[in-house]
Amino acid sequence: MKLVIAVIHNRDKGRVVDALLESQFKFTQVASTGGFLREGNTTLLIGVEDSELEPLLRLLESNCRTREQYVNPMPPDAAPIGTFLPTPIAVEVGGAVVFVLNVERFERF
Amino acid sequence: MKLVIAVIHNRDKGRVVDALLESQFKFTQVASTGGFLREGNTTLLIGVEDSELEPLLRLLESNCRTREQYVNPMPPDAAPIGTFLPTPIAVEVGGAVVFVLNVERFERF
Amino acid sequence: MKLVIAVIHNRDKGRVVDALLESQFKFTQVASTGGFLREGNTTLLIGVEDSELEPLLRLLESNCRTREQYVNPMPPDAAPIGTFLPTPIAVEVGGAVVFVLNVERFERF
Ligand SMILES: Nc1ncnc2c1ncn2[C@@H]1O[C@@H]2COP(=O)(O)O[C@H]3[C@@H](O)[C@H](n4cnc5c(N)ncnc54)O[C@@H]3COP(=O)(O)O[C@H]2[C@H]1O
Ligand SMILES: Nc1ncnc2c1ncn2[C@@H]1O[C@@H]2COP(=O)(O)O[C@H]3[C@@H](O)[C@H](n4cnc5c(N)ncnc54)O[C@@H]3COP(=O)(O)O[C@H]2[C@H]1O
Ligand SMILES: Nc1ncnc2c1ncn2[C@@H]1O[C@@H]2COP(=O)(O)O[C@H]3[C@@H](O)[C@H](n4cnc5c(N)ncnc54)O[C@@H]3COP(=O)(O)O[C@H]2[C@H]1O
Repeated sequence: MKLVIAVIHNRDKGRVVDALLESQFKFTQVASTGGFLREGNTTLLIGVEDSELEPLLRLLESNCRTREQYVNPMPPDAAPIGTFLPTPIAVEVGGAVVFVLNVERFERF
Repeated sequence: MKLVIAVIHNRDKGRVVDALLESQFKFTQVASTGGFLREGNTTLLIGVEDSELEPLLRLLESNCRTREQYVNPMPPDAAPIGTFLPTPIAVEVGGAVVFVLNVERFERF
Repeated sequence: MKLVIAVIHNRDKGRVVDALLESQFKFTQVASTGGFLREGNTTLLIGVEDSELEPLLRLLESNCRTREQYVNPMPPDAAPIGTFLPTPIAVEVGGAVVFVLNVERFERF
């Protein structure tokens, strides 16, 4: 069994959740925040049998879009208000960032 | 050391948290949402010494109840409003879904 | 690749997030709640190459402070209101509690 932890962009969330349900994947959603852009995103916890890992990764790949976003990086908390003049920078915001962890034991009570 | 990630039903949460505290388990609570029913539930992160894993699993087993729930599955985001006539289906909502992960290293600063 | 799951105190959060950004670590923030004190804290998910694990742990160690806090433990949910007379106890609230997990596979779509 594997536990897949996938951080997805909120614009892809509706499409990803529907695709997971259609393919009968079981999962849990956790609201999260991006470290750099400090925007809300979604962290999915998806426990799958080893044989379902490839189909799951294909599903995430086809339902998440990489897009370019112009952003003003947040001033570090330490900077006094008004002194930080951000230059907008283009970042490529990935569709999904995916960690696959090995599950030693799975129980359902 | 193991990290136990347990998704529990919110009706069991009060009882589970009390039992964990009484048994001196240390843990962190994260608010989460079920993928299928889209109802709020709770994801617990519980780091335990290997020797405490069995007692923890027994605690989760005895404090989480499986119950049957009639639900109207949510229409997929894609369906036009009003066209999806759900037939209530009975699902067995587990008390706890538990993933046991191996911790390579634990630090407390 | 390792996935570091770090539970940090909210008073350290601003300093830790700034330090992570300055050192170009990528991470995700999840709002969480302490099991014992039931206070809001923050769980960070930080995926790093193996070679960056030590610098990351040094960063967490130097940006999180252990402090002593006097607390009234919450009455167990089961106790009737007003019967539980807590004696304030001093607890040492750690700066960071850190779990290092092995990542079998990492993908970015
Ligand atoms: N120091 C930096 N300098 C310049 N650009 C930077 C940067 N840090 C991040 N970015 C860019 O900003 C996008 C959003 O990052 P954020 O941290 O808000 O949101 C991230 C974060 O929540 C999560 N994430 C990415 N890598 C992670 C990792 N190694 N560990 C944990 N979470 C990660 O996935 C979200 C999307 O990441 P993605 O890589 O697709 O897209 C990133 C990346 O293209
Ligand atoms: N495609 C489907 N068709 C018919 N019935 C379905 C279904 N998907 C889920 N169910 C049923 O609905 C209950 C609630 O699922 P939900 O996803 O809202 O809430 C889930 C989810 O948040 C989490 N969970 C379960 N399995 C998981 C997994 N493999 N990975 C991650 N989270 C999981 O635990 C909660 C309770 O799960 P549990 O299995 O006890 O109970 C499930 C299951 O009995
Ligand atoms: N049964 C008990 N009796 C007396 N004192 C107790 C206790 N349980 C916890 N404490 C103390 O209270 C502090 C806050 O715990 P809390 O559970 O609210 O907040 C915790 C919890 O959210 C998380 N945490 C700690 N150990 C964990 C573990 N093994 N698994 C998961 N999360 C953990 O890190 C936060 C800070 O933990 P830290 O150990 O630095 O600090 C702890 C500890 O010093």
